[in-house]
This record gives sequence, C-alpha cells and structure tokens, in this order.
Amino acid sequence: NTATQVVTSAGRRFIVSPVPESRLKEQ
Amino acid sequence: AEDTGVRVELAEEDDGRKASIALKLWVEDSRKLKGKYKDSGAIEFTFDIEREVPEGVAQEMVESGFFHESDAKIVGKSIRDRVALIKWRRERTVSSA
Repeated sequence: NTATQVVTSAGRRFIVSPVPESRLKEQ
Repeated sequence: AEDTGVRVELAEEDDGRKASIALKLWVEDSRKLKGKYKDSGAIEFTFDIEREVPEGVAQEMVESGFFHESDAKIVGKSIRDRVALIKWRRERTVSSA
C-alpha cells in the first residue's frame, strides 16, 4: 500500500492512494 | 448525475447519522478536465454534510496541487452531486422508517 497524506493549511487531511485499474474507464 | 469525468463515492458505508462522511474522489476521464491533470490516484477525505461546502473542498484540492484552478468548479460539482444523493437517500430512509 502506497497511500500518502496531504494536510492543507485549513487542516483538512487528504489521503491519496492508487485507483484500482478496474475502477478506471478505458481511455 | 452528470458525467463530469470526476467520480466521487462513499469511502465507508453511510450509517445515516453522522454529519461527517468519508468520501473518495478520483478522475475517471481526464479529457473532461480543462487543466493539466497530474495522476495522483484516489483522494480520500472527510466531509461534513451539514456545515461544509463542496466548492470549498475543491478549492483546497486545487491549493494542494491535485487539480488545476480551472477545474475547481467541475470537482466541486462532482462532490455536490454525490452529497446531494447521500442526503436524498438519508431523507428517504427516514421517511420510510
């Protein structure tokens, strides 16, 4: 698992993780 | 809801009571975005459906470098649509109980 965290200046936390291939539309 | 190219889903099951819900957002079709999109994956965050404004979260995502300024509107709309659906489902559950 390669989730990363970003905390904004307003104090909100964003957790970023890879999107499973199956959830992506064909481009 | 309209296909904005940005997908927003519940990151956990909605218990119907908490004002603060966990959402997950990712880009499904980057061609629908105006700005350059850096593929950073799915962004998980909590959102207070009673006090927060979707556009505010979208702006924070722009400031954090996830999206280009020109796409703040489309991201905000995607969150707003999902939140509206969650609220609608909650109201329906309450009225049927």
